[in-house]
Amino acid sequence: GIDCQGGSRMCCRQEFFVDFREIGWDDWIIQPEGYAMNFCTGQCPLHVAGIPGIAASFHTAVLNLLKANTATGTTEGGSCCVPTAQKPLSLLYYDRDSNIVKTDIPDMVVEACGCS
Amino acid sequence: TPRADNQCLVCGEPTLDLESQRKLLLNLAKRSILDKLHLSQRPILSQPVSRAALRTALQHLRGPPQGALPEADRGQEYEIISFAETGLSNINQTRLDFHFSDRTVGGMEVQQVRLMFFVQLPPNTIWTLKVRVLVLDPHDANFTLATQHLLEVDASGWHQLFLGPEAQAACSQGHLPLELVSESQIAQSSDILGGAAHRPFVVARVRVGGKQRVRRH
Repeated sequence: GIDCQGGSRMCCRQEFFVDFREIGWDDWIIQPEGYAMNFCTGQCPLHVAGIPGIAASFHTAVLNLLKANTATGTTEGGSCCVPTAQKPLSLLYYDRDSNIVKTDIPDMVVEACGCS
Repeated sequence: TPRADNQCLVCGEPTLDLESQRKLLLNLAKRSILDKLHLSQRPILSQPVSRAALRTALQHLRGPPQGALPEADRGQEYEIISFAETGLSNINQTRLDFHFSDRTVGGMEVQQVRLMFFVQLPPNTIWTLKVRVLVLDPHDANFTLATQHLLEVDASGWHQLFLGPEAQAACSQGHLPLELVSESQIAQSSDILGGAAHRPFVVARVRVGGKQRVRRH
């Protein structure tokens, strides 16, 4: 995946960390200390459509750009910037009755993004 | 990423300033976690949980504390088998001696002792047998009774009898003397001796006390 940096307008993964202490949730969530709610943002022009994440190479993009340009009118859209790799979030927390509960929530942390 | 006209690329809404965007994302994160935990709101703790309880729960969760050896490493467990040597016996009383060399049980913790024996009985009979565990009386070097077990054997074949701590102590000292007393005429205690293929034996499960390592015998 491509991590968002600087002024890149291409589809990338934007890191966003939620600190449980900052939002006042550290009293009932024991572990971890926060949640990496990364998300995907950016454009998926035609010439990178269908090239999810790290598989995209500069050479491929350029070739595709040539093909796309020769196609009549390049229109944006039709391809979205979506997660291509995710991992679960393991939580250890107190429930209402002060029991300690451990839960693994699947697909909660975005690891990589790409164009669908 | 704002477009030239300051509208969101994806939804076309006007873009948010950073602080508003941050609030939106934090709320989104809260909602996402609560939904996945099937909670309508965050739990309100009615009574605080002690740190000790929390530490215990975390230890359970993570398994043995770092650095603690797993059970097997804390001391290897062995089973040591000793076949009976026959001592004095008469019609209804038989003496069995089981020996363990210092080299095998020295420095070991005997955790369990089983007597395994074979009997051949006529069908539909019940043979009552008393198994006595003897100990050496330090004063007069005679054997005295430490404990006894009453058995009712109702079938031919191999049988086992778990012996108590007295027998474990005797094994750890290297010598376990037993006395079998037949309580009925069905069979004689000496029948238990069987042939070479059916000689009684004792299985002592021991754990190396960490002082020395002994290979399995």
